Amino acid sequence: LTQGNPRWERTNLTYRIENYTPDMARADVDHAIEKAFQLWSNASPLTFTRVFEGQADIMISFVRGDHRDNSPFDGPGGMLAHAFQPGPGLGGDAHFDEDEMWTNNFRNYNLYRVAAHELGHSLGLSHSTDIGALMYPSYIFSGDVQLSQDDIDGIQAIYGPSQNPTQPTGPQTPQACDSKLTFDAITTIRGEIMFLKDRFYMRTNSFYPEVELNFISIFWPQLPNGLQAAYEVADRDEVRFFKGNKYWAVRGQNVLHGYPKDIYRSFGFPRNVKNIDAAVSAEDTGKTYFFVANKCWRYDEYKRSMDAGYPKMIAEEFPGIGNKVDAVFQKDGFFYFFRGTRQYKLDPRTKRILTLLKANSWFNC
Amino acid sequence: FPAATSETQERDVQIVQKYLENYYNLKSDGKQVEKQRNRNPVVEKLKQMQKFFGLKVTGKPDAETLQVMEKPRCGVPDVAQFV
Repeated sequence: LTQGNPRWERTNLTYRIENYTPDMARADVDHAIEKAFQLWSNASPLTFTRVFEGQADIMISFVRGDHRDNSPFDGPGGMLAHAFQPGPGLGGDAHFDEDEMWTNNFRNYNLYRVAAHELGHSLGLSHSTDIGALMYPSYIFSGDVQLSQDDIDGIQAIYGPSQNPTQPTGPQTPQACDSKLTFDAITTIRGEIMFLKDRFYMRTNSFYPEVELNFISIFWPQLPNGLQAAYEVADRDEVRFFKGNKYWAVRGQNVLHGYPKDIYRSFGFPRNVKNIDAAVSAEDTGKTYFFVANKCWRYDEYKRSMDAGYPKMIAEEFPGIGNKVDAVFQKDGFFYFFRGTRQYKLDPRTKRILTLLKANSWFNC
Repeated sequence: FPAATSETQERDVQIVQKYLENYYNLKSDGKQVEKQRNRNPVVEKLKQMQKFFGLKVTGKPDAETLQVMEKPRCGVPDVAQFV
């Protein structure tokens, strides 16, 4: 919330697009701005009506450099846009830097995404420390533009709940030290460990104690949200991500050509397998274990075929870790199995469980 | 990492100064009104920025901090009013 809690006293507000960027078709600019207003009206009692002349509450314009509002823009990059808190005259107005390239797709900078943020300021919100929130200060375009729960809480703290019969909710950003944290998938990648949850990855490294949390799309914009399993084939410098009956392979930040592929043709799964819960590849043997519900398959990366005698019950193959796996990875020869907030360290050679840990034990909480 | 040359350091100082002036209310004329004489306003503001972004709060422009400062962003300050 903004210092002094500035807000509009009316809920039926007007806006006007004063000029257009040459980077996009006018209709695309209109649409981007309209969608951005819709995000905020869906989550609050506010309504927005477009006007085409005269003074509107929220005046929207594309300007460059010093545009006489005491806050000059800075050329390409850096500052992309700004907007003033609710109030008369300049209050509520949103300015977009014409020295940027404005787009309606992945390329920098997506106008819908930036407008959604700036209109938050026009309505009285300040910046959020939640990287998953639209009101986070730095530009991140994860492919979809939606209010996070943090954004919804903010706008409703100023204007009250939406009048929609069902109150909108938004995604919550995982907190590394939340004792209830669980994971969708975990994989090693070039010597590091990457923990995946919803739209986010978390990673640690020895020289920086803070857990890095960001959008998976930062590295691989082509991957879908809600990945379910992932594993690394180290000697091919490849990481495979699974969702439903599809999977993608990446090398570093590049998604390999020809993906997604389906798990039936590539690995020989029967058609009744609809998705993979977890997967890990044992570096020393080239054997990859796939976990599906209460069963596991073993795949030979060299022969590129499933081993005979599988699937087996997880409880039989890996006694003691329960009969379902959320995520698993291998580090220094040990398997780490994750189920809910529990983590089992297991020696794959003896199949013995060595330690029981909390799921977020890797995050120095 | 390669040893930072003096140009790199100078450039980093510029980045930090500009960022803190734009978004953390650091006074550009150096006449920062200080309650305690011996506090360095740049270090204080840098810590404020590192805390906001969940970085290690060191008061020093380490690589992660500079990386965040170089990301494109909204022109509205993170701490002060924008009116």
